[in-house]
Amino acid sequence: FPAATSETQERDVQIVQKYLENYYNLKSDGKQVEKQRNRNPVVEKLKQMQKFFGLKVTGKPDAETLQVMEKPRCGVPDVAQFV
Amino acid sequence: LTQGNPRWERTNLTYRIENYTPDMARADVDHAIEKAFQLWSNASPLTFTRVFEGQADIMISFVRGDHRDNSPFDGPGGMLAHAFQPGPGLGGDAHFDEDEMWTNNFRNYNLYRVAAHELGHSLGLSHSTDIGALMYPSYIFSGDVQLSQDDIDGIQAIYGPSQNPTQPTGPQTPQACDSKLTFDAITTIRGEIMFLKDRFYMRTNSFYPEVELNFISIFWPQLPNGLQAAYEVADRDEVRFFKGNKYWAVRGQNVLHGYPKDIYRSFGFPRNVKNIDAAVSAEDTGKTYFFVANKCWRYDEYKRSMDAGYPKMIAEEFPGIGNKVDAVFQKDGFFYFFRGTRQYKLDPRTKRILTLLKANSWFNC
Repeated sequence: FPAATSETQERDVQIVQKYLENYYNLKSDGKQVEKQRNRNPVVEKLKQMQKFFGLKVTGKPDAETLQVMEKPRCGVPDVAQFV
Repeated sequence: LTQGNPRWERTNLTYRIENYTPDMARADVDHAIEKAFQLWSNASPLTFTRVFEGQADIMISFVRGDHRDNSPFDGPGGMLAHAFQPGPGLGGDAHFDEDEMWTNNFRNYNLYRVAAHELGHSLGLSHSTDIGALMYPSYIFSGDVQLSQDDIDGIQAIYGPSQNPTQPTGPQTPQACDSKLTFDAITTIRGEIMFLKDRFYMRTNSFYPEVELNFISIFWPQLPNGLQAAYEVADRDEVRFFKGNKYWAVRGQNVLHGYPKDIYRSFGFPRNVKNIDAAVSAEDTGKTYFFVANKCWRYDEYKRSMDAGYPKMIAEEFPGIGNKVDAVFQKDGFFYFFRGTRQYKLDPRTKRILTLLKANSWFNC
């Protein structure tokens, strides 16, 4: 695959962030209440999403994961309540 | 099921269509919504009555962007719709993003398909990890809209069984590592192997260990469900799919023009052959073997005619693999025959069976 340029990477970060905020309850203000100080909420939520969709659980936004994130879908979150 | 198990306490619910999308005729919108409710009432004790004014349990509307429910839509693509879990006021309501194009056919996005999903939320269901379920989060339109067994189990867990004398059942999504997994057809395609079962394909590739499972219609929406045989003619970059006495040819994701054709005119099968069980083409010889019940035919792809002396009994031509074949493909010069949960690796040159494997041995279970 062509080397990912910084714009591509930046774009991918946006896609991942938005998707996890919308559907996996990632706090957008970065003030994710963490039980353990050193856990990265994005990685945790990304693993949760990969597990839900039967993808390889890596915690990294690989091509298959991004492909799923770019598919049109229902706006209701996969894990949180929608009330 | 949704956290907290929200449900309607009554089973006779009302709905109201508050406004219409300009993308479709009003009657088509009415029909799509009505059919979507019918799917869920057929599988549960719920009934749905349409009202035309005032507050209904389930209010349906087409809106765009921020529509003041704290969950703004995002323009074309992305979020297509959402619906709220059972409850008063906004509870149960379903919103469809007017920035999408709504259709009553294959083109994006089929309103009936999306409404069937959203009403599942209105009744208390959350998303399913089963790609064959209506409640799967991503939009997939496979041509028909039906509750899978997973959807039926979900709605009946909340509201109990249907009052229909015969309980509805739905299709189950194959599980790659189910030891009882069998296949309808298997073919190579451009160096990969594609396993076909019901409405689904499964495929593996070396750089991604997870088995990819999705609807066949993702690639070839024109193909019917329940294919029975498939094989690749590699030097023509063509894959042929068989069902009944018809077959389709594809090149990549394109179904070739003029298909389906019938197997009698194209291959010379006698009229008493009603369908093909399995087929494989030996790349090195251009000979294609067709398996029908306990017999096999051999077709010459270059001469485009059946070889003389066929059909033969499978047990005579390929001793040891039994007298019926579900699926077969060729890889690296070997034939892999599938019958139920068994798989036979065979050297076509010596006609000797080299290994006996489980049908799903290709899936790294």
